[in-house]
Amino acid sequence: SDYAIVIHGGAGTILRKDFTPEKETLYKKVLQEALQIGDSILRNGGSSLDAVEKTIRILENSPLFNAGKGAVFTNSGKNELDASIMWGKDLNAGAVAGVDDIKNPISAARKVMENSEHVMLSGHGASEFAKTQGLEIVDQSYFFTQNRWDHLQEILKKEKEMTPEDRHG
Amino acid sequence: TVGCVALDKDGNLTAGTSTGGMMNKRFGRIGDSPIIGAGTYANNASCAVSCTGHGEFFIRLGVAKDISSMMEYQNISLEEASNKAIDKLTQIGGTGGIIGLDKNGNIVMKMNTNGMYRAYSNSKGETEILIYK
Repeated sequence: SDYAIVIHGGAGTILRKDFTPEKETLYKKVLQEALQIGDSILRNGGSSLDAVEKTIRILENSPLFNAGKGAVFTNSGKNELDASIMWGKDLNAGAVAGVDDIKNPISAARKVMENSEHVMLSGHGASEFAKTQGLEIVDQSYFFTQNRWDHLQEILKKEKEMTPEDRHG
Repeated sequence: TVGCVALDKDGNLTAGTSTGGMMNKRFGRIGDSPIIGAGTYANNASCAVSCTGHGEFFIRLGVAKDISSMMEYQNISLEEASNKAIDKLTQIGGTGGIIGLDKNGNIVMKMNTNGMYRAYSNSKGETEILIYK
């Protein structure tokens, strides 16, 4: 192929019986939107780096997936996000870990790759770096989604051990 | 977790992964997503890979880099290397999936779970969106 793009929105216990047709349509719509953004960039001669970043931003901005808005909650009721990016041309790479106020962590990962001498920045320092790069910083409440919160409360209430069925990527 | 791999018209591969981590995690736990070589890897000489699943297992196996290394050192296809990586993951009790692209635009979407939200498209006009196994 001249160009190609592949995306994922997590793997886990995804059963047909848990999915109404409406829910399935909702997920496919966001996947389609993300795919189209990346495909469009590549079709017009853009770089794979741009395609990957812009595509992932769409998925991060959707509450359906466990990244960005829609991220799951930690035991203490926070959202902690991680992201990384790597360019195959020169093996350059960037990553952020445990950040809680960067709207699009994938863009922060790219900034780390391009504008720092490091590969991975974490926590508060990563956020400070993101600010210097002009990335959008948001209040923690931006990442709140009711269903993820309810799921955490359910887990905490039952004090149950995590099982493979609870892990969705 | 979400991820994306892409091959552009200049032949450059990129891989990216972003995640909210594991529900109910504590103590600043970090999974494989931000760790280059575990959950994300790209090399124009071989492939681009993004992973999703139980991060501790992907870290221990260095899954993304392992697929690239198998292609380079064993001279096997992305398809074959990905199958071997998922087999290794399954053998130690890990669950999850990977997406990958090689320098020729060959696509893989592998998992050992019931499903994975995934999709692809290419310059041939081929496109597909899938959820279940």
